Amino acid sequence: TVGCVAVDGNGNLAAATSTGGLVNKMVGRIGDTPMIGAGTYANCYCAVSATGKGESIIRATVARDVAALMEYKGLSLNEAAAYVIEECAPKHTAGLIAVSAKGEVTMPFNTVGMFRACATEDGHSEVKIWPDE
Amino acid sequence: MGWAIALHGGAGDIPRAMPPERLKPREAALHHCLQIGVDALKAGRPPLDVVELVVRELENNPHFNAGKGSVLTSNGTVEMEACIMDGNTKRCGAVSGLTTVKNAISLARLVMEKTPHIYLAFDGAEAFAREQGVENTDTSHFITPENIERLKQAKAANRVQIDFTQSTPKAGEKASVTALDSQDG
Repeated sequence: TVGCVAVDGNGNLAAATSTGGLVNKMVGRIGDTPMIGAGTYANCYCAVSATGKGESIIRATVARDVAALMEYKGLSLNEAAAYVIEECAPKHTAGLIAVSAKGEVTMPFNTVGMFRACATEDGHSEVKIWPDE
Repeated sequence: MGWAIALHGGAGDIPRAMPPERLKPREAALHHCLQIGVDALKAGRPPLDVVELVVRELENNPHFNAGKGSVLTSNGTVEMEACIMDGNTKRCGAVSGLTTVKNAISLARLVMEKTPHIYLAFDGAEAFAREQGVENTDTSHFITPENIERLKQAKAANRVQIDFTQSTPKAGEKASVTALDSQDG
């Protein structure tokens, strides 16, 4: 799976995800990150793209839950994304990338690794795979 | 407040011992795609354009599981999916079950912009792609030798697996109930 989230200097947000699914999946299987609200979501608070085991991501409505925690509980992007990945999605099944309207970035995951990269206007940039790099 | 961008190329049981010949191209692709996105944002492109642009680039890279390089179904075919969403308007579009569309993400955007619907799948999505003149290609374009081998290994281990997860069953596991082949995931 691949995905990208972006926000401009005016707080406009967008998310996109694309995938081939699972190795050896059944023909006709729909259930991966493109499901709106599950693996991909954007509103005026944040934009989210998830990756991992699609069935788990759908059950946990991963992407929408990040936005909902920000909107209804007032959590920051980091707090909301960390809660969803650590408490909602089963272990070893999911990761996500997200940006907020304020230009924050987070990329949590509960798998061994996640191919990921980010950059912000203040000059921060990173490309990583495993958690402790 | 300022612009920001993040991208991913899949998650899973990525081995730390991944050989350099497999690791380096993926790292290079992440750098390349990030730079494309940064340049687009700096140029004032709307975030919706930026995420489509970056995902198209990732789809065209055979080292990631989307577009060229998509993993294979149990029948050895590809069935690709994509979704795009605009935060301001909450407009969105999604597609599933694509077999010939070169860039699924761009078709998802057309679903969002050119139809009253938000999700098209399989034959209907392919027909819509042809109607819109979206670039298509033979299915073989998407299939890589690496993914043919991964399917063989997954079948041998009787597993369904997420991106980059190794297909060898762990000691003591019953192959038929490992990973995703259990019905509860």
